[in-house]
Amino acid sequence: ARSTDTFNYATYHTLEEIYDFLDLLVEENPHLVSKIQIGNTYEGRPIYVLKVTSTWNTLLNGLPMQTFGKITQDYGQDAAFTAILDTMDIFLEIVTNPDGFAFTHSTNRMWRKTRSHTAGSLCIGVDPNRNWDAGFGLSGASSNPCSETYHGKFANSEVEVKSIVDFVKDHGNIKAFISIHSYSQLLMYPYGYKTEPVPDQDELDQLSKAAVTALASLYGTKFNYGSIIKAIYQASGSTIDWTYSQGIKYSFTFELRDTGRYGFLLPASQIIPTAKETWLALLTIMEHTLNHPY
Amino acid sequence: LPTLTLPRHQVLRISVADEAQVQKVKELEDLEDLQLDFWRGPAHPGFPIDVRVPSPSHSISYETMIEDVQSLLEEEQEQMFAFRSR
Repeated sequence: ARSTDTFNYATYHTLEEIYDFLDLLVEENPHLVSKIQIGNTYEGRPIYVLKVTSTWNTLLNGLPMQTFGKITQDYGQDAAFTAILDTMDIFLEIVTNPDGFAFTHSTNRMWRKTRSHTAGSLCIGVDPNRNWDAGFGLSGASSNPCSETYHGKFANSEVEVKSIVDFVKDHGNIKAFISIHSYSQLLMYPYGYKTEPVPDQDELDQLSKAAVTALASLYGTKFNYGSIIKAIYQASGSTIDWTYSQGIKYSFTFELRDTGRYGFLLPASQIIPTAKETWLALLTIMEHTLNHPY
Repeated sequence: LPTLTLPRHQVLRISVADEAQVQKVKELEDLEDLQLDFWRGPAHPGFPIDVRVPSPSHSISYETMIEDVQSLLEEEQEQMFAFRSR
């Protein structure tokens, strides 16, 4: 595409096309958007985070690209969003597992792990959402390298995870962290590895309710919400259990469309509606973060 | 990819009635040679399990969510190439 206007948001893209899109976005909005490389993958691909300039901090991880256009369009137009951006930086990491993503295009569309090799095993890859240093290795992950939920040899063993850990720690002032997955139509908060409620349970539950209500207002898409361990199942070493342990109160993880009819094979025709409804939930969380400094 | 000579893959939704069946499905999950790809793993009764399987299995009740994964993949690929060639 020659511009983000002619980029086709209603189809799936290769890693190269997505990375070209990042450069287009930066080129078109030099005053608002810049690109940061936070590391290299196991196979040597760059890992990028986009920074949308302001002065406070939210980290959005794995956001659908159609939302980018919205961000640059709405700044200055939408009062609520402009207020957020005037106070907070937004960091966006679209491709959190570039090696795995490239592999889904070249060889196995169903691949979900990283592509790292495990000594002593023929099986490849670690579940990047079981590799974080929060309840690492406890039940709710597998110690079998051939399993889809293999947690890896040690916490942060995956460079794709360590790059984000270092970025979050170096920054040191992130106030909300949102990790986005598919599928099941869920909005979840910590914990995944234990049943004990988080200290901020009531506030996170109320905010989740408001966010899923906003999301449903567009197309009626129904999301459930709750802690990871209650809403879905026990999962140890998950992303937001770690970010919460770092003091990032507003730590959430989404499972977007659908509820299983297509599952991981969501038709491209649903990309834009999914992004539009998710944006309303993200806006709700960002506004709450803005209005409740801590 | 089509180059693999695979039986038709399907995605099945398993409805487990009780904890015993959850454990049964968990045992299945550990049998690597069955090549079961759990999209939504076994958790607790009432929580639907989605699994991509090379072929249907046993008498645990299930419904087929995706008849033919390969045709969906091809449709998706065609859509991408069509856009790119346009």
